[in-house]
Amino acid sequence: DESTLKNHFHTIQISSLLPASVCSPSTKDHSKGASLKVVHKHGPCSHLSKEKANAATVTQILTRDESRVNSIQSRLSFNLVQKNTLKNSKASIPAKSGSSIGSGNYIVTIGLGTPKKDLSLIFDTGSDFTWTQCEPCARYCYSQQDPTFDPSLSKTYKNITCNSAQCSALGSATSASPGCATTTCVYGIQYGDSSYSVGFFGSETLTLTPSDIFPNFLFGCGQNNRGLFGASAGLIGLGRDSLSIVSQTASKYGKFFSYCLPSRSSSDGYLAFGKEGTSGALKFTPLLSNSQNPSFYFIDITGIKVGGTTLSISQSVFKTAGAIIDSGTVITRLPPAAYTPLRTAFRQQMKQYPMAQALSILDTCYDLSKYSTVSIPKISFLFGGNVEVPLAANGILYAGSASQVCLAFAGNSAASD
Amino acid sequence: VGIFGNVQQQTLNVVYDVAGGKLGFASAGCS
Repeated sequence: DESTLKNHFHTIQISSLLPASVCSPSTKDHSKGASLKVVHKHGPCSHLSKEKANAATVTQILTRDESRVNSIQSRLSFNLVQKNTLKNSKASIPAKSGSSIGSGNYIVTIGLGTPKKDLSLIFDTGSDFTWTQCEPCARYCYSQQDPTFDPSLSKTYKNITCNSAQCSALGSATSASPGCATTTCVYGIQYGDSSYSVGFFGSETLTLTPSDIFPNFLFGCGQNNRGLFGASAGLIGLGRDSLSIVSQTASKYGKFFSYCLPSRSSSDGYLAFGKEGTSGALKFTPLLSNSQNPSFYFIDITGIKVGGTTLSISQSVFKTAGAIIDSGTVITRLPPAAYTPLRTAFRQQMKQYPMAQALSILDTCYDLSKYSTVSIPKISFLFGGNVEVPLAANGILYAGSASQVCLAFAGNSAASD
Repeated sequence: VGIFGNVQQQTLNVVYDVAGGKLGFASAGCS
């Protein structure tokens, strides 16, 4: 009936699921705290999207997402270190498997150096270390949109020495022991999809806003960088390690940050540091930590609602392996015993629409090319602390095209993953 | 592990109070 439809279903226009061609910037004012604009790398608000010839396809995005998830699962399964060697690097550094870059979908722009140079970096809560490509690109730099950072043109760049405490701290932030070139500390970080960056460990003045300036910010000045970084200038790590931007700015912001990721086809979002300007309508769930995997932000998923009904899923299903929140993973992954009932309930409530073939890892897809609007069941996630979070319609469906619109969830291959 | 990914986080205001050990969510955070 009409009441059920209104309360438990989203009525959406198919066009809202497809990429937009025009940027419509948010009108919300986030200027109270230290706030940076967040844009989707492939959306019309990103200056990186101008490189359309190199833009990833939906299938490539999902394949890279699977690579990232595999590497996260690998790290969390306490596997032994993969003794990969960066054979092409001047400084050969053994590297563990880190998180894959995946599709690195969201970008923020920060300022580095004196005078300040703006750099667009991949936004990642699933890793810790911040780095950017640096001149003279002694071995290799991939093509990026912004001018490459040149430390020789900055009055405030300093190399970190090999015998310093900061150099020793690199091991946990990059999952690789630091190297040494003459007296300068050398970092190496390798990601699960074989992307990597190697370079000098340095400090520099970081400018978030004109009134939020951090001298001596520790970062990687990359001299050999290859992989799936798109046209970004590098990566900003928002994990828990002492070298993450969250920890390095803790004296001012108290390890408090927030963001809103824009939907792919809409406008811009933000990344804000500090408590100022935080909404009062928040619902809080415990943020958990794991001493064996200290970088990640663990959360307690307790249930899922579809169309107003809580799915019958045993609590032990979510407890077996736990869960993390990650800005760099595109599609939410669930234990098989949670994904299967979610898929069944969703298919049951979408049975009036014709199904379509699977899209990479997404196995529940619909051909909606003959519709301008559709009604889809609302989905909420339940978290510890009795918190219910309703997902936006854009958080439920992922569209390759109007003829292939898919449930935006995937199952892990094993309950223990 | 399960992973709460970025498609599902879209348009939510996601707040990390790392020191306080809590994670906050609010709807319609971007608009």
